[in-house]
Amino acid sequence: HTEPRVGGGPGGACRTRRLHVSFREVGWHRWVIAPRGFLANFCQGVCTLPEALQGPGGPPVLNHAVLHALMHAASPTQGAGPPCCVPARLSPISVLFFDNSDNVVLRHYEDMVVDECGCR
Amino acid sequence: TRAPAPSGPAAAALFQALGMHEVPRGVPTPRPVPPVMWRLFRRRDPREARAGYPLRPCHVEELGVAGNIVRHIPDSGLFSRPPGPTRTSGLCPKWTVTFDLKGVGPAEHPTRARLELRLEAEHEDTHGWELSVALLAEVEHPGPELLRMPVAPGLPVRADLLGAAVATNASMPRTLRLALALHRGATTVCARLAEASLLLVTLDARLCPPPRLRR
Repeated sequence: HTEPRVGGGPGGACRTRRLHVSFREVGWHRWVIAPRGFLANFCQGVCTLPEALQGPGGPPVLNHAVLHALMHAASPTQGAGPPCCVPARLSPISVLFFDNSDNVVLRHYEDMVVDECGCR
Repeated sequence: TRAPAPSGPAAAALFQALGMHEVPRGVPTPRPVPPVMWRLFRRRDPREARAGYPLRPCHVEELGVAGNIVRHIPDSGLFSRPPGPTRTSGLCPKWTVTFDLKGVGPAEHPTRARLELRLEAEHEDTHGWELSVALLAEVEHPGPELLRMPVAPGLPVRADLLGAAVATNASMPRTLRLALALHRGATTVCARLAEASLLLVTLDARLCPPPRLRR
């Protein structure tokens, strides 16, 4: 279940969008015990100036992203677009499931939930 | 229209990326989830972690060891045993327990291997027994005794096998077979092995976050 995709309008700055991963929808619900799903989120939005320069609450802007956005504003070409809107901070989840030998397994996975997005 | 979930080589690559070396067959035999596994799962939930005590990555707090994969492996030979405590010439019965370790990946290193047993006796007023554990090789003869420990009636039995039956720095065997024997001592009654399982914690360093480098 995702937020509707946004276009390149003024309201479409790079930020975290909601994405709920349902294990039932991907067909894993028979062997995944818990959780049934999780809020994984995703990043979407434009990274042109000034959107590429996030406020003090956001992730630190890479110098490369600023100059990339500046270069793109000065000379927009198809080959070198604006910086990419990508995950800047992620967090882990744990998954409880049955393996093929019917053992109960608890596995810890890093980088499963997007907490913060940034222009990179 | 919804596209079907990836299958075949695409699914295998996807599961390999998630650190699983085989595609789940999808329809497990239903069995209750052991309480210890629920407890460990809830303990890892960031919403239930206590404020000010952040979860350490690649560490199983409740068991006090490094690790990112915990398995509860039931004894696969449980139903081949006689239901009651059979005695042979005055001795308590001996049992063979078998644990299927095929799901353990080659990159996983064990950090805890705990044998858990539940013994049931007809009379709880015994003085307890002594349990001995030996590794059972391909031939049916048990190897040298790995450990011997006192066992109290009515209490769960927990024996640490790491370093004894499970090597710390070697790859895991595909199957672990153990010979268990109960020694009566001064007690006159024997017990029945009602349940046997292995709680295995492993660490796959590839799934741990890399240390942050200073620029």
